[in-house]
Amino acid sequence: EATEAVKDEL
Amino acid sequence: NIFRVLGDFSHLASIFILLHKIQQLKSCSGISFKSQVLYMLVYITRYLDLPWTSSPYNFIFKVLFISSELYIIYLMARAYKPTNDPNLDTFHVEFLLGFAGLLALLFPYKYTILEVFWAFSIWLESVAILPQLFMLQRTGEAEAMTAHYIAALGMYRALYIPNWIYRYFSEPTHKVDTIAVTAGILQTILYSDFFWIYYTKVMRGEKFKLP
Repeated sequence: EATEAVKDEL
Repeated sequence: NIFRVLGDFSHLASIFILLHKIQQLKSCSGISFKSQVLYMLVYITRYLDLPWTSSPYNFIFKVLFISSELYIIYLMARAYKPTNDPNLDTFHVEFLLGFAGLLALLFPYKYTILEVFWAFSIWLESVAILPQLFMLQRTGEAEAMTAHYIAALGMYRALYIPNWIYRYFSEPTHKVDTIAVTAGILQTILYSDFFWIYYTKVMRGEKFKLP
Protein backbone atom coordinates (compact mmCIF):
# COMPACT_ATOMS: atom_id res chain seq x y z
CA GLU A 1 0.00 0.00 0.00
CA ALA A 2 1.95 2.98 -1.30
CA THR A 3 -0.33 5.62 0.12
CA GLU A 4 -0.36 4.71 3.80
CA ALA A 5 3.24 5.84 4.32
CA VAL A 6 2.60 9.38 3.21
CA LYS A 7 -0.89 9.73 4.65
CA ASP A 8 0.91 10.22 7.96
CA GLU A 9 2.61 13.30 6.48
CA LEU A 10 1.21 16.78 6.05
CA ASN B 1 12.94 12.50 11.30
CA ILE B 2 14.66 15.86 11.40
CA PHE B 3 13.91 16.80 7.76
CA ARG B 4 10.21 16.18 8.23
CA VAL B 5 10.05 18.21 11.46
CA LEU B 6 12.12 21.07 10.00
CA GLY B 7 9.87 21.03 6.94
CA ASP B 8 6.67 21.26 8.96
CA PHE B 9 8.04 24.02 11.16
CA SER B 10 9.25 25.88 8.08
CA HIS B 11 5.66 25.66 6.76
CA LEU B 12 4.32 26.97 10.06
CA ALA B 13 6.97 29.71 10.12
CA SER B 14 5.97 30.84 6.61
CA ILE B 15 2.41 31.40 7.83
CA PHE B 16 3.57 33.39 10.86
CA ILE B 17 5.82 35.51 8.61
CA LEU B 18 2.89 36.21 6.30
CA LEU B 19 0.56 37.13 9.18
CA HIS B 20 3.28 39.28 10.71
CA LYS B 21 3.84 41.08 7.40
CA ILE B 22 0.13 41.80 6.91
CA GLN B 23 -0.39 43.06 10.47
CA GLN B 24 2.89 44.93 10.88
CA LEU B 25 2.62 46.78 7.57
CA LYS B 26 -1.20 46.84 7.71
CA SER B 27 -1.14 45.72 4.12
CA CYS B 28 -1.39 42.59 2.03
CA SER B 29 0.21 44.21 -1.02
CA GLY B 30 2.48 41.85 -2.92
CA ILE B 31 0.56 38.78 -1.72
CA SER B 32 -1.45 36.83 -4.25
CA PHE B 33 -5.01 36.29 -3.04
CA LYS B 34 -5.38 33.55 -5.67
CA SER B 35 -2.47 31.55 -4.24
CA GLN B 36 -3.97 31.86 -0.75
CA VAL B 37 -7.35 30.57 -1.93
CA LEU B 38 -5.58 27.68 -3.68
CA TYR B 39 -3.80 26.79 -0.41
CA MET B 40 -7.16 26.83 1.38
CA LEU B 41 -8.45 24.39 -1.23
CA VAL B 42 -5.30 22.27 -0.77
CA TYR B 43 -5.85 22.02 3.00
CA ILE B 44 -9.57 21.27 2.73
CA THR B 45 -9.12 18.52 0.15
CA ARG B 46 -6.08 16.96 1.84
CA TYR B 47 -7.34 17.04 5.42
CA LEU B 48 -10.74 15.47 4.81
CA ASP B 49 -9.47 12.80 7.21
CA LEU B 50 -9.06 15.38 9.99
CA PRO B 51 -11.63 13.78 12.35
CA TRP B 52 -9.83 10.41 12.03
CA THR B 53 -6.30 11.75 12.46
CA SER B 54 -4.75 9.61 15.18
CA SER B 55 -1.43 11.44 15.62
CA PRO B 56 -1.72 14.56 17.84
CA TYR B 57 1.24 16.09 15.92
CA ASN B 58 -0.57 15.83 12.59
CA PHE B 59 -3.90 16.86 14.09
CA ILE B 60 -2.50 20.05 15.60
CA PHE B 61 -0.70 21.02 12.36
CA LYS B 62 -3.78 20.33 10.25
CA VAL B 63 -5.95 22.51 12.49
CA LEU B 64 -3.29 25.24 12.51
CA PHE B 65 -2.94 25.24 8.71
CA ILE B 66 -6.67 25.33 8.05
CA SER B 67 -7.45 27.99 10.66
CA SER B 68 -4.52 30.26 9.82
CA GLU B 69 -5.34 30.08 6.11
CA LEU B 70 -8.95 31.02 6.86
CA TYR B 71 -7.69 33.97 8.88
CA ILE B 72 -5.31 35.09 6.09
CA ILE B 73 -8.16 34.96 3.58
CA TYR B 74 -10.35 36.94 5.98
CA LEU B 75 -7.61 39.59 6.34
CA MET B 76 -7.13 39.84 2.58
CA ALA B 77 -10.80 39.81 1.64
CA ARG B 78 -12.13 42.01 4.47
CA ALA B 79 -9.85 43.78 6.93
CA TYR B 80 -7.11 44.85 4.48
CA LYS B 81 -9.08 44.57 1.26
CA PRO B 82 -8.12 48.06 -0.04
CA THR B 83 -4.43 47.09 -0.02
CA ASN B 84 -5.06 44.05 -2.18
CA ASP B 85 -4.67 44.85 -5.89
CA PRO B 86 -6.51 42.34 -8.11
CA ASN B 87 -5.03 44.00 -11.22
CA LEU B 88 -1.64 42.49 -10.35
CA ASP B 89 -3.06 39.08 -9.47
CA THR B 90 -4.04 37.92 -12.94
CA PHE B 91 -2.81 34.35 -13.20
CA HIS B 92 -5.40 31.99 -14.71
CA VAL B 93 -5.97 29.53 -11.86
CA GLU B 94 -8.31 27.41 -13.97
CA PHE B 95 -5.20 25.96 -15.64
CA LEU B 96 -3.86 24.88 -12.26
CA LEU B 97 -7.20 23.46 -11.13
CA GLY B 98 -7.51 21.61 -14.46
CA PHE B 99 -3.97 20.23 -14.17
CA ALA B 100 -4.51 18.96 -10.61
CA GLY B 101 -8.02 17.69 -11.34
CA LEU B 102 -6.93 15.79 -14.42
CA LEU B 103 -3.97 14.08 -12.72
CA ALA B 104 -6.08 13.25 -9.64
CA LEU B 105 -8.80 11.66 -11.78
CA LEU B 106 -6.40 9.79 -14.08
CA PHE B 107 -3.89 8.38 -11.57
CA PRO B 108 -5.24 8.15 -8.03
CA TYR B 109 -3.99 5.23 -5.92
CA LYS B 110 -7.60 4.15 -5.55
CA TYR B 111 -10.89 5.42 -6.88
CA THR B 112 -12.30 6.55 -3.56
CA ILE B 113 -13.37 10.09 -2.65
CA LEU B 114 -10.59 10.47 -0.09
CA GLU B 115 -7.84 9.20 -2.42
CA VAL B 116 -8.91 11.32 -5.41
CA PHE B 117 -9.18 14.46 -3.27
CA TRP B 118 -5.85 13.66 -1.61
CA ALA B 119 -4.10 13.31 -5.00
CA PHE B 120 -5.82 16.52 -6.19
CA SER B 121 -4.49 18.39 -3.15
CA ILE B 122 -0.94 17.12 -3.68
CA TRP B 123 -0.88 18.17 -7.35
CA LEU B 124 -2.61 21.47 -6.64
CA GLU B 125 -0.12 22.31 -3.88
CA SER B 126 2.76 21.69 -6.28
CA VAL B 127 1.58 24.56 -8.51
CA ALA B 128 -0.34 26.78 -6.05
CA ILE B 129 2.59 29.18 -5.70
CA LEU B 130 2.48 30.11 -9.42
CA PRO B 131 -0.02 33.02 -9.05
CA GLN B 132 2.24 34.39 -6.30
CA LEU B 133 5.40 34.04 -8.41
CA PHE B 134 3.60 35.49 -11.42
CA MET B 135 2.58 38.52 -9.35
CA LEU B 136 6.16 38.88 -8.16
CA GLN B 137 7.32 38.85 -11.75
CA ARG B 138 4.83 41.58 -12.65
CA THR B 139 5.88 43.88 -9.81
CA GLY B 140 9.56 42.98 -10.27
CA GLU B 141 10.36 43.30 -6.57
CA ALA B 142 9.11 42.23 -3.16
CA GLU B 143 9.21 43.45 0.42
CA ALA B 144 11.71 41.49 2.52
CA MET B 145 8.94 39.85 4.55
CA THR B 146 7.14 38.68 1.43
CA ALA B 147 10.40 37.18 0.16
CA HIS B 148 10.95 35.45 3.54
CA TYR B 149 7.41 34.09 3.40
CA ILE B 150 7.88 32.55 -0.06
CA ALA B 151 11.31 31.17 0.89
CA ALA B 152 10.01 29.46 4.06
CA LEU B 153 7.03 28.05 2.18
CA GLY B 154 9.31 26.67 -0.55
CA MET B 155 11.76 25.23 1.97
CA TYR B 156 8.99 23.17 3.56
CA ARG B 157 8.44 20.95 0.53
CA ALA B 158 12.13 20.95 -0.38
CA LEU B 159 12.85 19.50 3.10
CA TYR B 160 10.29 16.77 2.51
CA ILE B 161 12.56 15.37 -0.25
CA PRO B 162 15.44 14.33 2.08
CA ASN B 163 12.68 13.14 4.47
CA TRP B 164 11.40 10.72 1.80
CA ILE B 165 14.93 9.55 1.02
CA TYR B 166 15.59 9.01 4.72
CA ARG B 167 12.33 7.12 5.14
CA TYR B 168 13.03 4.96 2.09
CA PHE B 169 16.23 3.67 3.64
CA SER B 170 15.19 3.61 7.30
CA GLU B 171 11.81 1.89 6.97
CA PRO B 172 11.76 -1.84 6.21
CA THR B 173 9.02 -1.56 3.56
CA HIS B 174 11.04 0.83 1.31
CA LYS B 175 7.92 2.59 0.10
CA VAL B 176 8.00 5.27 -2.57
CA ASP B 177 4.91 7.41 -2.82
CA THR B 178 5.12 8.29 -6.50
CA ILE B 179 2.45 11.02 -6.41
CA ALA B 180 3.86 12.86 -3.38
CA VAL B 181 7.48 12.53 -4.54
CA THR B 182 6.86 13.60 -8.15
CA ALA B 183 4.71 16.54 -7.07
CA GLY B 184 7.18 17.47 -4.33
CA ILE B 185 10.06 17.58 -6.79
CA LEU B 186 7.97 19.59 -9.28
CA GLN B 187 7.01 22.01 -6.51
CA THR B 188 10.64 22.50 -5.48
CA ILE B 189 11.74 23.03 -9.11
CA LEU B 190 9.12 25.78 -9.50
CA TYR B 191 10.75 27.60 -6.57
CA SER B 192 14.33 27.16 -7.79
CA ASP B 193 14.50 30.46 -9.66
CA PHE B 194 13.07 32.28 -6.66
CA PHE B 195 15.50 30.52 -4.29
CA TRP B 196 18.41 31.64 -6.40
CA ILE B 197 17.46 35.32 -6.27
CA TYR B 198 16.60 35.00 -2.58
CA TYR B 199 20.01 33.49 -1.92
CA THR B 200 21.99 35.99 -4.00
CA LYS B 201 20.05 39.11 -2.92
CA VAL B 202 17.95 38.89 0.24
CA MET B 203 20.37 36.75 2.24
CA ARG B 204 23.08 39.31 1.52
CA GLY B 205 20.93 42.12 2.81
CA GLU B 206 19.78 43.44 -0.54
CA LYS B 207 16.21 44.04 -1.66
CA PHE B 208 14.43 41.29 -3.55
CA LYS B 209 14.51 42.65 -7.07
CA LEU B 210 14.28 40.74 -10.32
CA PRO B 211 17.11 41.27 -12.82
